[in-house]
Amino acid sequence: MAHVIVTGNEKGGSGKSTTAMHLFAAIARQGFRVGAMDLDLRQTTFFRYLENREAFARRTGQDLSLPERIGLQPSTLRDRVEAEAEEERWFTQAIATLDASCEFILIDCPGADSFYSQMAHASADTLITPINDSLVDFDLLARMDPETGRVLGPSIYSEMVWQARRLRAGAGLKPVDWVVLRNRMSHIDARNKRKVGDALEHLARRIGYRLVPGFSERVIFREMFLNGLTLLDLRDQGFAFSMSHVAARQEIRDLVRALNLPGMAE
Amino acid sequence: MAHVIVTGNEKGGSGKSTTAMHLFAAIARQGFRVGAMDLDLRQTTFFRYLENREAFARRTGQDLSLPERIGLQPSTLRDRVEAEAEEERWFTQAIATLDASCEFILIDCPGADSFYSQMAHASADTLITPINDSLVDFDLLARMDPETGRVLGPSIYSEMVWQARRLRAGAGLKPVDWVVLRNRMSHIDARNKRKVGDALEHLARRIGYRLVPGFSERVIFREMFLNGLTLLDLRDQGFAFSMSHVAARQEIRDLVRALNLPGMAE
Ligand SMILES: Nc1ncnc2c1ncn2[C@@H]1O[C@H](COP(=O)(O)OP(=O)(O)OP(=O)(O)O)[C@@H](O)[C@H]1O
Ligand SMILES: Nc1ncnc2c1ncn2[C@@H]1O[C@H](COP(=O)(O)OP(=O)(O)OP(=O)(O)O)[C@@H](O)[C@H]1O
Ligand SMILES: [Mg+2]
Ligand SMILES: [Mg+2]
Repeated sequence: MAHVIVTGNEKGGSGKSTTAMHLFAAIARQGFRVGAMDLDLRQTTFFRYLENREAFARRTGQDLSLPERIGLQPSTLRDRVEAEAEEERWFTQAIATLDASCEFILIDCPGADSFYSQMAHASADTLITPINDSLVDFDLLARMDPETGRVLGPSIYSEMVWQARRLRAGAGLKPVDWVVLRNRMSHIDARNKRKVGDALEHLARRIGYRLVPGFSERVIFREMFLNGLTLLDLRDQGFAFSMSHVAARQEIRDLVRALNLPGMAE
Repeated sequence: MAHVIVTGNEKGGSGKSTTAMHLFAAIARQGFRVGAMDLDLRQTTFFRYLENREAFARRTGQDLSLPERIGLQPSTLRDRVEAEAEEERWFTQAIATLDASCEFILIDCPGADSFYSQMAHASADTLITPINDSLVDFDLLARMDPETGRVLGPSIYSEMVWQARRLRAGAGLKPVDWVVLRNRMSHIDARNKRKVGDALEHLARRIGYRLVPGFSERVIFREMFLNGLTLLDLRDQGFAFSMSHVAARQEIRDLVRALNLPGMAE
């Protein structure tokens, strides 16, 4: 049974695709067979990153790790209920296919509440929600009282996860491990950072996720997109590491360790 | 005839809602009557920012500028074609209502290709596309050759804008003024910044937008979300300005000037 990891957050630009790509690199480096699905059917950022990687490998004659990918189409049926039934079949088939040959399946979700995204959230053994260090992003997890800072109640993305958990429980599957990580953290902005950090810690207990070490804002996390490379590939590519790269690599290691994935070192 | 300004970018987290809010504050300060629509029907970040502003004004007994808001519902009809026809009616009614009483209409779009978003793009007199300083974000505007840096062709969001332009031309409306602005710019990362900047300048001529001054990454653009305030409100609130605030205010001024909006000073 492959372990399904989903990157999800209805909030756009929180770092789902970036996290999916770097997790893929980390897991593949340990020799595991990884399957991948990209449910952001129009942008396909995660699959674009992987296509770029494949093209770079071909161009340079190198042997870079790649996942087994299955792309999905949106249903074109006019009736909404029939369209969802069709998508449910396609999604289930894709998971079954990857499950047969992979130890991990990485599914990147769109910044939207699509039906495929809902299916992925219910299929996740590990659900990873990256979030910007921002009260604007936080607003999709929970409403906060502007005067006291107290959490007033869950917001639309928390509710979406809750629905997925109910579906999962109804199907008799073990509970999802929901982890939230802060992304694009600044080294400054101490006050806003602490405010968001405290809010995320309090909310963790209330809505049932755990907070894990995340990523700083570092251009190394995005500047090699066109070649499909991550900083984990750099040593093999013969690059010298800067201090920022060493710190970035530690951030990835800390995340992987905190995820407690089955069979993984660190 | 109200001047319609749309913040659009299918890429999530590019800064559409942040730009919409700060533009609202800048336009309202000049005494214009502003209408607003938020087409991100689930997240409604722009409307949440405005609700927070309204609540803050009530709490503190202040008189803060607010736009005339019209919220839309998604159609619940099961047939896709009928649902779009219904949404088209609701959208057109909302625009007509705001047009009757406002000089500017601000429409914030979701990070997705929804039908309402397509209608907004065709209705825009000014279309503002914020974008992160990132080749990952750039990928939704155009494909780039990883070796030469040349633009290979338009990508899904450019195509969406092109479709909207055709609809607009077919309706006999004057051409949209499409402006792109860089958002969340870092003061460092010189090489990646130049690479993305050059790419955006070359693409401007090819797909028909103009590049305008954008925003740096500054926590002031997001830390007052819970009170619905922007830095433009701070002087009235009795705050002292830091160097970063002065620079941020200049960024907003430079953007407003570059937009060449009808009837506006600066
Ligand atoms: N830790 C980081 N450091 C630097 N840049 C980052 C980091 N994480 C993400 N980015 C950049 O931020 C932007 C958004 O990231 P990404 O595309 O991974 O988010 P997403 O949640 O997948 O967005 P969407 O909702 O559109 O799918 C991209 O330009 C990406 O390159
Ligand atoms: N110039 C800026 N400086 C600091 N933070 C910013 C800036 N612009 C945007 N942000 C933050 O970046 C995140 C994304 O911004 P925003 O929500 O405005 O983007 P969006 O395009 O509306 O996203 P979505 O696609 O989800 O609608 C938010 O956390 C916001 O507070
Ligand atoms: Mg993504
Ligand atoms: Mg938004």
